Amino acid sequence: TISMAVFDKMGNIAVGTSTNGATFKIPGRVGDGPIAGSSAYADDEVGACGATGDGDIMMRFLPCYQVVESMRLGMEPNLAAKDAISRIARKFPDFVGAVFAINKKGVHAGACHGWTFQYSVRSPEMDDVKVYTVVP
Amino acid sequence: MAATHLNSASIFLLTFSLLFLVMGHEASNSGQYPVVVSTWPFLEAVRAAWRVVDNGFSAVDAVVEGCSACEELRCDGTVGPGGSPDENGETTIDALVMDGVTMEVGAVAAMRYIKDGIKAARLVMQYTEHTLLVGEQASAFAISMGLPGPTNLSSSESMEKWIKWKENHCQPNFWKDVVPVDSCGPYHAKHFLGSSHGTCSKTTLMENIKSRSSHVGRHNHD
Repeated sequence: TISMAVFDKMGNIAVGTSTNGATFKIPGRVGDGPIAGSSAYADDEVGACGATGDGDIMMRFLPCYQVVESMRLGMEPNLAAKDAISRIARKFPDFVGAVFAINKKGVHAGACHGWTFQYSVRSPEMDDVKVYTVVP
Repeated sequence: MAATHLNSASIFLLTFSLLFLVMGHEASNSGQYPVVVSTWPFLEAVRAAWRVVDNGFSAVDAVVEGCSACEELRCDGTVGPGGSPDENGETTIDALVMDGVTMEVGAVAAMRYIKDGIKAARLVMQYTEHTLLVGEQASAFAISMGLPGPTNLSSSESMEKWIKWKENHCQPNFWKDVVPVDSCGPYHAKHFLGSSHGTCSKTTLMENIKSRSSHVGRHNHD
């Protein structure tokens, strides 16, 4: 799954997700890819979030909505990301998933559970894309 | 009189510098844009989005371009056609786009025969008042709005993977509490002898959690 957030030059934010879902799923099964608030969410007053993982579980918790709303309440991205993931892990200790969070000041962070996660960033001060690794 | 003049001049100067400060802050703020962030090291997708947004296009255009790049390149196999076959060997696409300014959303789910997932999602956002279209109706919508299709979204790799899975008695799979347990379907509900009270289902629950974690992972997820 790719989940992407973009701030354009005006500071407007958009997010998007695309996936072909779980392998050997029961036909008709849909994960959290197309669910706003789970795989991705954005509010240009606050920031944005992208997620990946076990969609059957994650869509029950809407981690990206949680991340953005936590940032709205003042949480820094890394705390908001960790908090959203920990809420899921508390109920499903074996779940696999990750989020990245970015606020409108451009501060970003990631959090994950059940696997090591990487996210990529490109911003004006970089010459090329930079990859960040997040461990559970 | 002179004092008043002095007063108003200093107030004017103060206001002007404050304004400048705020503007300056804004200016330095806007220095940190644009920004592209993506799950996983999908470098080409981020570069594709960056080219669009760095040339002054909108955040929505950049997201669609970036995710489309992964749909074409297939990235790690979990995006776009040719990956993640279902139990029938078919690949379908889920996609979403959200505008963080207007809070508008467009999405497609379990979309068949159409490879351009996020472009279809954007069409839903732009030309309907809905949020999510699913299945073959989403495919029909996408074709009617000009996207190419119908196309077979399977690939030789996904078919090969699927055939091996069938030969391995359809294991692992996403069924629970059904029989047969260790072969392909059709499946029927497993009827417990005696009660359906907590204890029996408790152990099955634990089994389910353990079995679930065995096949969701880095190459099998959303």
